Amino acid sequence: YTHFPRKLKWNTNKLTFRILDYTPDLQKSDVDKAVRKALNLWAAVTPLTFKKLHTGTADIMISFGSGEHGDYNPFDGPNSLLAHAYPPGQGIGGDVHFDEDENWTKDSTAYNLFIVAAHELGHALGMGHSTDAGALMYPTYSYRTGFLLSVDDVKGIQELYGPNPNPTEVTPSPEAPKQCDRMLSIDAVTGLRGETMVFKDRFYWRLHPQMPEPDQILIKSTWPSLRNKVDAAYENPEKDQVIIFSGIRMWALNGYDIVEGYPKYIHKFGLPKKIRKVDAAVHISDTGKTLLFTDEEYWSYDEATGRMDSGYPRSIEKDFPGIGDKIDAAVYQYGFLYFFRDNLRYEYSYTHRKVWRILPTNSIFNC
Amino acid sequence: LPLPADDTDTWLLAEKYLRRFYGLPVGLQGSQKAAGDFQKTIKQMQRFFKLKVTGSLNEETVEVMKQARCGVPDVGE
Repeated sequence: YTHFPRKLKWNTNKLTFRILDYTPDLQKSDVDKAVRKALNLWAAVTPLTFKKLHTGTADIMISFGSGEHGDYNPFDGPNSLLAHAYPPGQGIGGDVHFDEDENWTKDSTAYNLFIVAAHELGHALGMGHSTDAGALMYPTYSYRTGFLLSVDDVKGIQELYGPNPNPTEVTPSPEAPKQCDRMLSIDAVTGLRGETMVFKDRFYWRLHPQMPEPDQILIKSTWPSLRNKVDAAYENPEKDQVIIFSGIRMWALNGYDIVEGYPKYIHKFGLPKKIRKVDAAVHISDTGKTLLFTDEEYWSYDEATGRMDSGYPRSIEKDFPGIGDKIDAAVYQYGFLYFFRDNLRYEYSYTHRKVWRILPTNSIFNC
Repeated sequence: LPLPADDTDTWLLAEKYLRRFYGLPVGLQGSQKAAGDFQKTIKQMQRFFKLKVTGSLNEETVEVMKQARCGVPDVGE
């Protein structure tokens, strides 16, 4: 997190705000609700209170404008710049401006006013931009659900104002995982048309052969309808699809687009109803089989026939000696099966049926 | 030079982005100093977004510059 130079902040905890005008995209009440909800986020973790004024000058004046809108800091039409705000201070200090040329919504179909308002109000209270891709104060827009503030945001705002003396139960999202953390474990890994996607918590990293540095992105900023956590994933190159598992549901992606008709239940594979979660999945293109790992056992699904092979489930430990009895993720690359468990990655030779090497999980990022 | 059209567009997008969010000094482009400033500022932006710090306008950096975002600068006064 960052603050403005000289750590600009309000010298009172009792702040006022006024909504000067409204966007035609939403009902007046929806705008009121979005702003109030956004203010409540920051009030929940600080001693700050916000009183609404209907006339006169408030500390935080909120308005919608297009292009040049009176502060010599023009907006730029649809997309790109969505809104801006000014640090605490007199006059324009603390004011929040939204670009009226955007399409404002209260869902994920366009720019969600509540999310953008919460970010801009962070500035109006003294927060700068954060480098944590999961923080509300990260500069680029991404749609997300649940409690918007991350631990990083809460630390930043409480450095300015202290905690809320009467805290209510809030659960800030954890900070973004670090790719070279020695203790890094992952949730799932899959190929996608030559790229590799590694899932961890609310994020996924996108590794591209030409991009030496992986991109860390919020799952929901790419797929708003997916859950915040992925259990397993695999790519079936023959169908040009990636299957993503979360709980008892699975989604099929074609490229980055979710295939129509999904999500479906994982039991469509022929898994028994008692299976509630797939830990890892991997497609072995040489055999056309997809292995599904659940707890200490695994299943073999024949993609060509669309049926589970007979004689399964089988014991992971027995068939893949040396990798342990449970795994977090699996991927098949260059003739090797890579099993991930906690902070270790097991390079397993499928042809010689034995563990070839044991590497740190974060070695997938060349750490 | 001259740059192909889309390169020019990308360059202008980058110049505008870096000027607005990273305080790239205003000045005549093409001069030695301006090129140094440009590279230094790109590095600053790449460091902020945890991209590979190359100082050059690679695809990944331009992709981030095109994302919808807040109009408050990321660094500086």
